[in-house]
Amino acid sequence: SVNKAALCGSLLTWLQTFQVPSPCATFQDLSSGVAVAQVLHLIDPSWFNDAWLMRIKEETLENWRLKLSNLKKILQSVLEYYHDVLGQSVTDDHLPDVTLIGEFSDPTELGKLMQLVLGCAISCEKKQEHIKQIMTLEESVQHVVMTAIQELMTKDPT
Amino acid sequence: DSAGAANEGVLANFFNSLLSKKSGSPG
Repeated sequence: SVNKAALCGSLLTWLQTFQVPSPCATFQDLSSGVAVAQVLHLIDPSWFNDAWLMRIKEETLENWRLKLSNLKKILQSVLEYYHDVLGQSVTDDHLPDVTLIGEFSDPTELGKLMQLVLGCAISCEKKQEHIKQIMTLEESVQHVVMTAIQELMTKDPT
Repeated sequence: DSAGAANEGVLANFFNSLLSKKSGSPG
C-alpha cells in the first residue's frame, strides 16, 4: 500500500492548492488541524460549515492538548461525512492516530488524515472542481494521489 | 519518452473516470 510518509509530502502539495488562510507549508503547520479544517470547509461548506469551523481553535501554538482537541473534532466529522454523506466506511488501518499528529506531526498519521480528506474531495458534490484541481498538479504528485485514491477505494467494503 | 506519455495517459484516464462517477457514490 501507499507509503504514508511519502504520501504526506504529495498530499501536502495538494492541500496547498486550496490556498487556505492558515499556514500550510510544513507537517508542523498541519498538526494544529486548523489548515485541514479550512480545506474541509472549502471541500464541502454545507457539511463542514461556518459553525463547525469556528469550533476549531486557532491559537494552538505549542498547546498540544488544543491541537488534539481540534484533530479529534476533525476526524470525527470526517468519519461522519464518510458514513452519512458518502455512504462509505473507513477501515481501521486508514484511521490516523491523532495523538501522534498533535504531539509529533507524525508524517505517517498525517498522511492517513489527508488521505481521508482526499476521499471527501473526490466524492463530494463539488468533486468535479477538486478533481480538476488535482489534474493541474505535477505528474509525480498526481501519481501518488491516484495511488492513494485507489487504495481508499479497494479497502471500502461497502 | 513514450513511458512518460503512457504514464500521462494512465493519470488522465483515471481522473476522468472519477469525474464521470456519480457524486457521493461509494468507492
